[in-house]
Amino acid sequence: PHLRTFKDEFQTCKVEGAWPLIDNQYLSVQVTNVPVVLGSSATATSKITLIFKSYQGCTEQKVYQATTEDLPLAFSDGTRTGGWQEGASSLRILEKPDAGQVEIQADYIGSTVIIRQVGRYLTFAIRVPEETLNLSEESAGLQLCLHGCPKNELIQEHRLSLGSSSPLWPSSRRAYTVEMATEQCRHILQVEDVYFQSCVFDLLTTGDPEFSMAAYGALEDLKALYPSRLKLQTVSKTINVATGAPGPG
Amino acid sequence: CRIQRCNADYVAATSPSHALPEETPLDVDYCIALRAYSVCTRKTAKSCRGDLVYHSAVFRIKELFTQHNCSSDGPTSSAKAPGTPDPLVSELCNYESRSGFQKKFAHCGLFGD
Repeated sequence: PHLRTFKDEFQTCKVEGAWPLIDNQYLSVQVTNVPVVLGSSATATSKITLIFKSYQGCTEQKVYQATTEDLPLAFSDGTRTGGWQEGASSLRILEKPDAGQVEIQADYIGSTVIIRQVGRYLTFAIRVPEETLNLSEESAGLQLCLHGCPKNELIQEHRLSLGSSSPLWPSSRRAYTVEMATEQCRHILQVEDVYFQSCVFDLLTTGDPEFSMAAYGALEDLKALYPSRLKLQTVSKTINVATGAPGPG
Repeated sequence: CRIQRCNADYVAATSPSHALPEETPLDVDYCIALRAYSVCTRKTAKSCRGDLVYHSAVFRIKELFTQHNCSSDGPTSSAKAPGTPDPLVSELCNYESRSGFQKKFAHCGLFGD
């Protein structure tokens, strides 16, 4: 999947299996990623587990788990709120008007999570106060949101050679050409930035048109959670996805 | 430092005038008041550093938790209409009001394949 870290690094990773995104004294988030196409190293998220840890006076521990089969509007214990204040809970699951989308607000730690189902897979977005993270602490263990993916899990290929042949999308199995994918992503995303590149990558890798909505959803989540970060989304060295050459930016 | 306010709230919550004339405050109610007292002191911890009244209150609260066999986890308010939160707890449980609006936030996202 594509990862935007707390430090605004943008990566595409393999990370097959279960991996921790966040693990601190307030919250643990773990995802499970599975291969999307036989023979490709690309994976997508099939399960997300969040553990909101007990916070004295505000909430008891609550677990939320979403899978590709089930995006529940409740915690694992069946409740939709945490804490003891009826009607004014500081941890709650909000029903969103769009189907296939859940928002969890944890007011006591100033955090909001949005989980979406796009096609057969899940997306995750979170806004947290910087002071609840140990941004500079190197020994905080494996947390993809904090440190990014390990080097051996990174996929750099899509940024370097989208136009050339690649083991990620063997031409014999391609449902999309680069031009077709580029065209479809242009319809959905207005700016040719990293989200746009991700959209093209996803279409080429999966051949699934629904996947073009993953990048769109991620951008919508960013707008909703952190509008001031939008200005950082446009990378200065935009790659021309049709030719693989650096763009004028 | 607003420790006197915490003390006053605790005394008010546990005073006999709160109960019916012949009624003895229930342990469960007492534990609720004690937890609220503890929350209140924690909220003032920064501004009360070095204040003797504050430190003696913190010490006393620990003793009272043990004496009355109260768990530190549990409700901190009672006898309220649903949807009427304790303002003290509300503040504690709302990061933005507790920490001010100048805090910096970070974003993480995972999507696609």
